[in-house]
Amino acid sequence: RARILAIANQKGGVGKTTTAINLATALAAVGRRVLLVDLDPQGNASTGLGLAPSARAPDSYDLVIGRASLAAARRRTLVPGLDIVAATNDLAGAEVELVDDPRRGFRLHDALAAGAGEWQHVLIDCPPSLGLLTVNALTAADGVLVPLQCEFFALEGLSQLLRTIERVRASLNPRLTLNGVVLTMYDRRNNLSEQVARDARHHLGGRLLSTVIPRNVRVSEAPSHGKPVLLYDLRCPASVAYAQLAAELLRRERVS
Amino acid sequence: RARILAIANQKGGVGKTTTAINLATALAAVGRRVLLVDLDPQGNASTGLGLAPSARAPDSYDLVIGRASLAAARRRTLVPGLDIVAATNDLAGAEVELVDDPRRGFRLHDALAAGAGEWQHVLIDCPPSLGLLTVNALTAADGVLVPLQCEFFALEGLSQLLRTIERVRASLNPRLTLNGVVLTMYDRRNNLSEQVARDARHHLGGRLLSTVIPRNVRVSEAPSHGKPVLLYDLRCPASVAYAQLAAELLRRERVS
Ligand SMILES: Nc1ncnc2c1ncn2[C@@H]1O[C@H](COP(=O)(O)OP(=O)(O)OP(=O)(O)O)[C@@H](O)[C@H]1O
Ligand SMILES: Nc1ncnc2c1ncn2[C@@H]1O[C@H](COP(=O)(O)OP(=O)(O)OP(=O)(O)O)[C@@H](O)[C@H]1O
Ligand SMILES: [Mg+2]
Ligand SMILES: [Mg+2]
Repeated sequence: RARILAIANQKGGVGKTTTAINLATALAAVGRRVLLVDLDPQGNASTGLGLAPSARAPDSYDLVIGRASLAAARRRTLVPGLDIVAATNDLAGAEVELVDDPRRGFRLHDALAAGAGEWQHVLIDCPPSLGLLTVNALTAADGVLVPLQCEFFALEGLSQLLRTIERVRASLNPRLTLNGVVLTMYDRRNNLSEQVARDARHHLGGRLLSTVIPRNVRVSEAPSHGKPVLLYDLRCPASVAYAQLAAELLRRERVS
Repeated sequence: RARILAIANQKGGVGKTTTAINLATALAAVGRRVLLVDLDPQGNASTGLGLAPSARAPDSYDLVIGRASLAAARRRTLVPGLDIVAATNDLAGAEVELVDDPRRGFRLHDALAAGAGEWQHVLIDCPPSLGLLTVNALTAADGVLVPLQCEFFALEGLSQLLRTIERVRASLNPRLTLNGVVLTMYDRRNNLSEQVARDARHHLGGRLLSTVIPRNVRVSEAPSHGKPVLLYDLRCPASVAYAQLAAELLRRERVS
């Protein structure tokens, strides 16, 4: 059975998509079979893996509303061992369309349960909100990885997110655990990053992963080439950090 | 009648809240009477203006669902001439609660129509999505200001946002116009910023404002002090840019 990991945080621009793309690539690079589900109508994870908007059907919208199976929606990416279910803006309509469906929170869970055995890991990139799409991801998932940008506003939303995870565990998905919180865009040139890191360590203790992802311009250059930064510039500090993150998560999975 | 400006972009972390807080402060600093409506359940604009979470009721949730009037929900900020309707996480519930209300898109419009005459400008900070809260802001507004981060993913979502603005103008709010797009977090040390700026100028022409907001660490330090960067460090490059933005928008309003 695949281990399913939701990458979530309602704060915008904290590195959810960048973490989803590069963690998935790093896991594939060590031989794991990985599926990335793009559950954000912006479709940034699909773009960052080189999928043109016209080459995404059937997509995660079709999967969630039950119009396409996982076998039909999965497609290969340029990364060996990494498949994707892409996203288009159609996904923005799902929230309203499913509002009367009593199982609207379980749509993704049901779609993955029917066919995710082919992969060892499924990663889900979530949109910046705690609406129906993110609830679907948390209901389908075994664990949650929370990217935390080293900024004041990002720290503020964390307790709200942890409460939401707890609520989903209590009502929809009893197996849901917090895999960890990972600091992103850490800039050692400015004090704020270290202040946020210290606060996060204080509040989170062992839930804060030891891998820290540094701010690194090569990361933001990579999407315009349709490649993960791990392929765009393997030796840059962010690529090294994402490879370390994959190793840390695999170690933690083995012991849990 | 107050001019109502929605600050919107579904891409996360592009500088919506930072622009809302500092543009509102710059307008108040030149003697305009300004109201900022925080329409994001994260409540970052409220935090950035020093409002403790316990001191926000009645809030924008109460305003939108009709439980409180504008007169009851408005409160003073530390900036003379700038009032706010604050936000708490309660606002996250509005989307589902209003789903059966035929006037769910007009709730904010109706609340502001009944009492916004006291201010010359109303600015609305939107969450990172194109859901009901952002639709409410676009329906209540005369114009939209779009912060555009100088990053590849941010550019990708722009055409979707412009289509949504057009759709709201055609169906819900015929007076809605695009006031302009403003580049944020421009970093002259990296080529990507200039590439994005060039692309944006090419696609947008005169819709791209000439003021560019530079990336500047003082901006991200200010919220932890509960102050706009204009009060935290008036002479830093970002404060100067936000003052210029206010002047540019006032100039454009006069000629339109
Ligand atoms: N370590 C990093 N160094 C430099 N830039 C980064 C880094 N991580 C992410 N970025 C850039 O920051 C921006 C935001 O990252 P990303 O889009 O991954 O965040 P997100 O949380 O998925 O955003 P959204 O909330 O819109 O889904 C992107 O332009 C990305 O390229
Ligand atoms: N010019 C700037 N220079 C440096 N940092 C900035 C600048 N503008 C914004 N920031 C920082 O970047 C982060 C994102 O900005 P902000 O929260 O204003 O974006 P947003 O679009 O409102 O995010 P969300 O989509 O979550 O609502 C914040 O931590 C903010 O302090
Ligand atoms: Mg994303
Ligand atoms: Mg914001």
